[in-house]
Amino acid sequence: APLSQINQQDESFAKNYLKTFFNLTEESGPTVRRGFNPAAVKLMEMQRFFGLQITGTLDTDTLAMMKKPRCGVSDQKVARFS
Amino acid sequence: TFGGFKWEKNSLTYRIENYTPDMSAAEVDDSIERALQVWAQVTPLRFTRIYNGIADIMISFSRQAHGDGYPFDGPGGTLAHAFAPSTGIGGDAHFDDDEDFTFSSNRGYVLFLVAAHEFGHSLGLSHSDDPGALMYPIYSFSNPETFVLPQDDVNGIQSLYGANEDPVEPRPTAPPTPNACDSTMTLDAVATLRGEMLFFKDSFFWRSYPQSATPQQTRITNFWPNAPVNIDAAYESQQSDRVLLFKGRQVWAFSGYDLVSGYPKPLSSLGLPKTTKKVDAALYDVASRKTLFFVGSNYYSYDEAKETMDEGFPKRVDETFSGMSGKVTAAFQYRGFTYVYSGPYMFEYSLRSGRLFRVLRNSYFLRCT
Repeated sequence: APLSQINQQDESFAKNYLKTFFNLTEESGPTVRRGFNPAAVKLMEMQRFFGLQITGTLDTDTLAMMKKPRCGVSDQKVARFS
Repeated sequence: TFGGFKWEKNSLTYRIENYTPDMSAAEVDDSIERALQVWAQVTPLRFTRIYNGIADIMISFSRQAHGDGYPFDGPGGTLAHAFAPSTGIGGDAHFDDDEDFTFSSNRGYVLFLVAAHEFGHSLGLSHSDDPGALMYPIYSFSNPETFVLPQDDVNGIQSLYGANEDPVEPRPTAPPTPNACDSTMTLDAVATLRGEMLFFKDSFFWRSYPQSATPQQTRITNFWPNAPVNIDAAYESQQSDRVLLFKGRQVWAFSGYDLVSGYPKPLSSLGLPKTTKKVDAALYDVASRKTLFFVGSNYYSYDEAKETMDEGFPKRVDETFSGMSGKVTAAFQYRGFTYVYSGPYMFEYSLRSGRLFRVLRNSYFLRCT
């Protein structure tokens, strides 16, 4: 069931979600890795964990799952405790 | 688990440092105590409350930044967090006081449920990807009075601490999360939704996308918070772009995620006799724009456009669906074929001719992955 269209605010929200719960880190400096989009990889991890369709893109189902009330412990198991 | 982190002792202390204004102190005390007992019932772990000093599990309510480097985010979003077993902050559980916690209501977040989940972390459990598990990271309301720890969580905690040698008898067991690989499973209902297939069982349903081999399992109430569980029947009205769920003498209609105003309604609002106790299955026929309601050994035909029941019904099921002698348990239509379920079997028909093509199993559409 479609939600509203995904906008820039949603994308920013999703990025923060992935940083908080899937240990997404923002790359800085001149390093360019071809064919590697860390946000898409983390998005796929999240979609796999929740049994969503694995697209690697921010779709409405994925965004809806991100907006559900949840526990604040990272889903990347060791991230918080390593 | 968090790589096997666990307490090296079975006697643990806890301390409630402060209270939320949402509930009385007695309600908080009771919620916390019962949340710890959830884990004590299935392990050798025992919990003792202390009122000052440092406990293994320090429990507090706070807002925004609260000194641990993981600030809360205001209402919604993160409800609470907890730290894996270790000294210092290890084991501690923090609750976001910008949330509306409750003792047992489904308005707000039941503190007992949130705390039981967090204490799972305090004892060494990570998140589960089983949507029926307490350790699934998404909050889902359930009645705290009838709560039973799901088997996935029992397995997790017992992998760390072993079983309770002195269990309370009879030990309650939670129904396992339905498994798509169970070839004996009888689905409650099957429906379509904007090109997807929905398979309902107990409190859950699977969504199956034509382009994906893996069905996605979700709690019904995570998708439709106002929906019933353990439903009898479901169908998608392509006429009104709604999904209708049936349970007992009532029908619920959803448009997207939202319950349509005025629902739930009695079955008689669809023209079914007032004596009808339940609908066993329902399907929407795209060609005729009629909906068939299966009730016992009969079925009715409902005109979606006119919103009236067709004349000449009910008819016997086996009058139209040759060979269907068993009870119809679910039904839907896909790519012009009509699928009628009876137990774990699915019968493929042409609705126009009534011809039976194949007898298949659940796994034909609901794949075991």
